[in-house]
Amino acid sequence: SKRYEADFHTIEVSSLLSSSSPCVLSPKASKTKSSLHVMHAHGTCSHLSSGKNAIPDRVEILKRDQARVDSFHAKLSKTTKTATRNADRVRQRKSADLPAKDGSTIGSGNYIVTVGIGTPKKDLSLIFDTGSDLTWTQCEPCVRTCYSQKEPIFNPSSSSSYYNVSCSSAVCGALSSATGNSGSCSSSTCVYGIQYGDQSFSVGFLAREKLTLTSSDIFDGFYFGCGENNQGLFNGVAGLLGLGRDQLSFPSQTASRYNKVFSYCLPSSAATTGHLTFGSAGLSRSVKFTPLSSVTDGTSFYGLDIVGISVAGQKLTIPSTVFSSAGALIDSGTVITRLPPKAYSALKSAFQASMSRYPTAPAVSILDTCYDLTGYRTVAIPKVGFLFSGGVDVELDATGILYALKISQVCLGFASNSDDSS
Amino acid sequence: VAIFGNVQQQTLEVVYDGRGGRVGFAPGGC
Repeated sequence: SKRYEADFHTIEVSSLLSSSSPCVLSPKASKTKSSLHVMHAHGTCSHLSSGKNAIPDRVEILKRDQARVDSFHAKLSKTTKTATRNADRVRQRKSADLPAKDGSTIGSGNYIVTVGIGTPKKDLSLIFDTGSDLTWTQCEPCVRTCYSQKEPIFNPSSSSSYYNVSCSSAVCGALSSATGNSGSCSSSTCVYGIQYGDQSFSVGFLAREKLTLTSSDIFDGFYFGCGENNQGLFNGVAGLLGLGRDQLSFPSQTASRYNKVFSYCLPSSAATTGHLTFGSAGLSRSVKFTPLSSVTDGTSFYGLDIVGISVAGQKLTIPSTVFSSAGALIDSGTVITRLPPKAYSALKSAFQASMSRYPTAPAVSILDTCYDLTGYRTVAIPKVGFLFSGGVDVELDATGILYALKISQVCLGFASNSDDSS
Repeated sequence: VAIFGNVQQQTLEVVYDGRGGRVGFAPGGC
């Protein structure tokens, strides 16, 4: 019995789908000085969750998630190929090594935070994204098109702290690494453009503005994109907070205050909030660190080295080269974890063996291991752990193992890449 | 590449230390 409890989670089946419970706020985000509440863009806690910005269904979320993953693979593939070429040729400038156009797709399993922009400040809800760098918001007068957003669109002419950036400035030149596109000029003003893998885009003026995280954490002269032409599946949010590693990202621009340290906790339900906290104050003493992987050198992604996976307390037999040849990264905007085929196959087999008592259900989209839990009050699922380099063992929460479309179709929340080298 | 996605990150405290070149994890972060 003790062994079973150690190796399995017992969860209420009714908890697998979103409820309409009242919102419970994160105590850490409420108490910590440099901390913001993190919430599902369309959960109970979000003021965006109504009207025509309705939450996309879960099949649509999975479809958009694959587009984001495809664009990451394309970006890394180009970077790797360029790096290989450069080994045999004259070293080129860093900007030339970067992909010309593609960013990542926004996806739709998005988490948002609210920040203040301008003077007087306007509160805007932004997707927070560790997989991209440029922070931007839609701006009036929207010279081409703006998509529908819940909050009023930011109007720079109403802010006393807004300044356009000259196209001769160094920061305009930094756009190529932050967005994949060089800055351009319009009446001496720097114009940025960022296009995402699903053809969503934002184009507008690169600007400096006051950004207010909290009443005690205010940044004058923060560089951001004031988007005058924006299209895509942004689901009613006002823009994006770029948390990647590029020099224009939020962590880099605020490095003197926070030393490029930030942390977050993603809530397990739409009726609770988590936190996004900048700086190292208040970090849990139980945090275990793994080194950033060299697989993402030359990019602004955060690379990880996965070295093993366990299911129900048993380490899976996966050759170490399966992980090392492909590498890994961590991303706040990708919904479903992708694994090399051999690793996914081992995970799937072990999971199926532990779940053999439950009836199976049809596969859906990228998820191929599903169960019909109709009629069950609770379900026992095997615990899943990831081992990262440096001996960092991370046991996933019960909510991080399954992805429920409906009670009759609850799936293992992992997917396979198309080949072991992608 | 493999990608560690946000379903699997739920309730973990995930720490990014850009200057120290490391990423950290702790359970029960929310």
